[in-house]
Amino acid sequence: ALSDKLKKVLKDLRGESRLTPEHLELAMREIRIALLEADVNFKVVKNFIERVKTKAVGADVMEGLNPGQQVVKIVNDELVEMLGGTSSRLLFTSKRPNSVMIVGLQGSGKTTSTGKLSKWLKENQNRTPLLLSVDVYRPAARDQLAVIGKAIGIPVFDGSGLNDPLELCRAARKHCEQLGFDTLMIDTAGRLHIDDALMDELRNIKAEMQPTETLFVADAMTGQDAVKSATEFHNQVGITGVILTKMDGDARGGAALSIKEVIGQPIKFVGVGEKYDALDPFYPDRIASRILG
Amino acid sequence: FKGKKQIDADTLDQLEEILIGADIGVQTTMTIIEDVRKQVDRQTLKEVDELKHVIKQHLIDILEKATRSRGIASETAIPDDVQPYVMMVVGVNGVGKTTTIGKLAQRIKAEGNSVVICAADTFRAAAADQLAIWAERADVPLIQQKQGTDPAAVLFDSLKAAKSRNADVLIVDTAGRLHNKQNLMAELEKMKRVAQKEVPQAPHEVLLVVDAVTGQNGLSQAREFMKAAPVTGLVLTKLDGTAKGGIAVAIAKELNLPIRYCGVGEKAEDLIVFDPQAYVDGLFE
Ligand SMILES: Nc1nc2c(ncn2[C@@H]2O[C@H](COP(=O)(O)OP(=O)(O)OP(=O)(O)O)[C@@H](O)[C@H]2O)c(=O)[nH]1
Ligand SMILES: Nc1nc2c(ncn2[C@@H]2O[C@H](COP(=O)(O)OP(=O)(O)OP(=O)(O)O)[C@@H](O)[C@H]2O)c(=O)[nH]1
Ligand SMILES: [Mg+2]
Ligand SMILES: [Mg+2]
Repeated sequence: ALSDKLKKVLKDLRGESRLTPEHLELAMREIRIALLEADVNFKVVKNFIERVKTKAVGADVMEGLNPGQQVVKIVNDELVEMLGGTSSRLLFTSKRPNSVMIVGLQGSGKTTSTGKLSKWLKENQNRTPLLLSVDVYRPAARDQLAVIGKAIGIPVFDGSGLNDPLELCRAARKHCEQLGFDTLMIDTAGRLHIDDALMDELRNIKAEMQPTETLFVADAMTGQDAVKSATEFHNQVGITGVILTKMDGDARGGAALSIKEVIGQPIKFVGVGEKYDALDPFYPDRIASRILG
Repeated sequence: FKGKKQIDADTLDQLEEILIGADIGVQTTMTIIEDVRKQVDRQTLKEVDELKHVIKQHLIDILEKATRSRGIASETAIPDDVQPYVMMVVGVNGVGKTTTIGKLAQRIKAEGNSVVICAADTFRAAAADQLAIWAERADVPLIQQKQGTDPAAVLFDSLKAAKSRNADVLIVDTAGRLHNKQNLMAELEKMKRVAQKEVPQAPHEVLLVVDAVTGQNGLSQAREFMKAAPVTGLVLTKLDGTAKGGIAVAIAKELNLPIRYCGVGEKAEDLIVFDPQAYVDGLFE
């Protein structure tokens, strides 16, 4: 674990009560390696190390801690602060329906998360959701959402006969207005942030539907690329929150810090399994200790 | 270091960032950079272009060593007495297994083989429907059962069907599974045993599909999947994105697993045979 590595590296600091710049250089090297191995983006690591150095230099070694443990505490606290607070609620207005857009790269877990989130909204924010798939590309994508809706008892808009995302959105919105659904959950097709036509499609859907939340669904095992995709989705479409999926795996999850750092939006939920109740609120302290390893 | 000719203090740092940024990983990157630094200090390397070439060659050596160590399992070199040649496609959730099978079926059929696909993902919503569309596109038969059936049972049926139809190749789609889930890895092991019992030496090829955006967790994925099934090679998907898939280099180095194919898009033709030179050139683009 990082604290053991630091203990070794700083062992000759025994009896000293303050962290010196020399010792910090040694410690920062170990921390940099730990964060890179946890998949935090190397630019984010650079900035993080600078911030920690500033806070740690000259800091007292607290009673009962060895210098290595003191450094870990400063790193951990800084990581928790950067990851943001727990804000596991979605924002809504009094307009009916409100729309929630679910976006992200291929295979990240959007369709599954759409099911989980709508179940969560029904049970925790008293919403009446209608599910809509505008994934007109992936084989059986709309069938997949239909099966999920049936499994969780939440209606799915039947868009058969329509093959254009905007038309599907308008029809589903009308359906909400007529039948009283207050939340339209829009599951979009996976896409690359460098695919101009598809990023354009997202902008058009957003302009038409004016969603109160646009959630970026990201895979917890994502490596250095997390910064690129998150930045592009945020700059081109505008993200209001993040769902980090597959956290029931053993990925350290450094992508969480990278994404939060570059787009500044809260990580709202964490996917922890394939079943539709496997959605947890985001707790920064848990993710921080997981990233540090 | 675009346009820079001579190596200076920044050059090695920039190269280190390219390798780390490509998900090659800290350990492999440090080994390569240290090796190169020695040559720079000894003045046996003076120019940036030479340096890039040396690093690229270092990476190609890692990738080619993995290929040689395992001998290519290849559907283009199936011995005549193997029937059917059984290929299992495995990996964690959402990496592109089902789509890759759609592409492989089309490719293998075009090479003159009769292909059958087994829909052994009986868990995920609409998994069989998704695969059915791909099977239809490749015009190959699909063996499937309803959601919830034991995947080993579907595999068993598919092996019987492939044998009775004298199919050349059986491609098995499996459910996405996280490698730290013991029960799911045990299920994979059971499927391997079922295949072994029905066809000697089966599964002849086990492809582990890895998403190009995967970070260091890709190494744990490879390690754990190799314990549950005789993985023979990797398919690196979504290389049409901005991620470089460098974790495949770490996997090649540590586990000697070769990259067999790369997924470069979502259409049936978007599968290419892995080319180490092209791949390594792409890392530096
Ligand atoms: N273990 C685990 N699996 C997950 C989680 N979230 C999603 N999955 C699985 O990940 C795979 C991909 O999920 P999808 O919901 O189809 O992903 P998607 O983003 O909609 O995919 P595209 O629409 O093709 O871009 C499926 O096998 C899901 O069951 C999670 O939190 N944990
Ligand atoms: N851009 C791109 N997308 C890909 C590639 N391969 C697969 N995909 C997409 O990735 C998503 C997931 O693909 P699937 O084939 O469903 O992945 P899977 O591993 O079978 O998923 P599960 O069975 O749910 O674990 C789909 O949207 C595919 O179209 C590729 O090479 N490039
Ligand atoms: Mg989807
Ligand atoms: Mg699949």
